Amino acid sequence: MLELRLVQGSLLKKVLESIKDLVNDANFDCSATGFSLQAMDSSHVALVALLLRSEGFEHYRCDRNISMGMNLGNMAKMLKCAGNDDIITLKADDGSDTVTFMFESPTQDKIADFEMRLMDIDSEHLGIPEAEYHAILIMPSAEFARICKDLSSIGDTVVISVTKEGVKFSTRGDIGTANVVCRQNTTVDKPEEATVIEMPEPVSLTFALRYLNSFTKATPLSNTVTISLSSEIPVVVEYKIAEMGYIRFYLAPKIEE
Amino acid sequence: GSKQCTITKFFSKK
Repeated sequence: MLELRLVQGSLLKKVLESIKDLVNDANFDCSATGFSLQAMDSSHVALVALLLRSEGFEHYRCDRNISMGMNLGNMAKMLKCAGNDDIITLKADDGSDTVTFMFESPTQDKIADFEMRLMDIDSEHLGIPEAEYHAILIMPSAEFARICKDLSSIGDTVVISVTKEGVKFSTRGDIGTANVVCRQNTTVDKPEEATVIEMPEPVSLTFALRYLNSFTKATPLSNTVTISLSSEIPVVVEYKIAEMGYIRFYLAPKIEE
Repeated sequence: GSKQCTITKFFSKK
């Protein structure tokens, strides 16, 4: 028996909106520690890892570890029917091939339940090695989304270079070139507006902008985004999910032939 | 030009 009750149902709505266009079908893994997912996009260039810890749920009952295969587009369609303030409960009986999403309005005067068929998805989990990052960038998530959107109107790949001056996002295309430089700025009113660069050493990597733009669909989840870079390995773009966990996007770099 | 790598080049199946 599985019964997960999330009072801040809007978090789950936002999570699905941020991954449904990147990944089609995925297995959600439920265990005592929490509700998680790890899946690659169809081209195996990007990987998303989601964790919602059990403590973040108002009620978390997971009698045994189970993995539920879902079509994320269909799941997103059902979650769209939940109000932003609704409590969302996810239920599945042992051995059942369906999952039920229950939406309760805050005043409990409206209760809806949507039942979705589960799928068999064979996907092995990848081992993600802990890495020492050469540069860690923490910046307002809206700012990162704006930069990716603006640059993708000029070119389709971005070179992200971190030096002690700051971080530079560069692109070039048929109509010309664009460079955006963000400097460290910690003298701000609110901490979430700061741009922090922890950079033990300079690094420069090239990525496809369309994936980064896809990752920024997670912007509503967090005011800040953490971008961890190291030479020759995937970048990690992480959005924290309010005291519950995180959604991490890994993107493989483009390497000079 | 630069060649797009896949994530599986870096992360191995468990």
